[in-house]
Amino acid sequence: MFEAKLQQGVIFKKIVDAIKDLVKSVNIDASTSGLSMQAMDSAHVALVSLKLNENGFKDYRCDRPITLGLSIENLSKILKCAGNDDTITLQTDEEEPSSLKFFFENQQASKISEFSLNLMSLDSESLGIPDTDYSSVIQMSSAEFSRICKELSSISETVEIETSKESVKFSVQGDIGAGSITVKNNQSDKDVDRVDLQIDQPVKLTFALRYLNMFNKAVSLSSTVSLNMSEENPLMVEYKIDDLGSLRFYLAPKISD
Amino acid sequence: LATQLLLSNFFNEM
Repeated sequence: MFEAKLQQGVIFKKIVDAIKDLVKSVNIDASTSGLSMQAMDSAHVALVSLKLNENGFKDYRCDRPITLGLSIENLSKILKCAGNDDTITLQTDEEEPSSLKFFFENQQASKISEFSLNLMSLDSESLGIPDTDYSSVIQMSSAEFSRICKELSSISETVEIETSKESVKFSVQGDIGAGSITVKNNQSDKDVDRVDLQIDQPVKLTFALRYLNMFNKAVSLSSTVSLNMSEENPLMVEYKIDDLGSLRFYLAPKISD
Repeated sequence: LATQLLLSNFFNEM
């Protein structure tokens, strides 16, 4: 028996919206500790990793670990039927479920929707992601980072991110010219302006902006984002989801020939 | 021009 009830169902809707351009189908692994999901884009350049802890759910029960293979497109269609204020419950009684039940309830419990989504059997392509002690960590406004990526992608499809003790520089070079945005440490009390740099070792890495722009669809999940980098490592972009868990994106760097 | 690396250059398949 598996049942997970999320009080703020809108969080689940936002998560699916954030990843639907990146991955087509995912395995959600349910265990006693919560839900986890890891999937790569078709080019195996980017990876999304979701972890939702059981204690973040209103109700959570998972008698034995199960894997739920979902088509993101079909999941999106069902979630469109959930109101932003609804609770969302996932449920199945079977051990090897062929479908997953969804219940959407409004606040007054005066409207209850029930859907059943057919499950897919997907081979698990999971990668071993080592716990990395990143040498450069940037915490900043997710809206601000999203804006920087959007603005720079009009000049080039590739951005170089260079950190130093007191600032991070985003540089682009394209046919029309070049540009850079430098953001300094800023302990402002205004969320949108605050920038927190923890630079043990400076890094200079290059990434494809189109992936960063896809990651930034998660901006509605958290007002802050953290960029985690070490030389010769994929970038890890993390959106923490209050009291529930985190949505992480990994992106392999580009190397200049 | 820059070459895009793959995640399998960094993470091993489980």
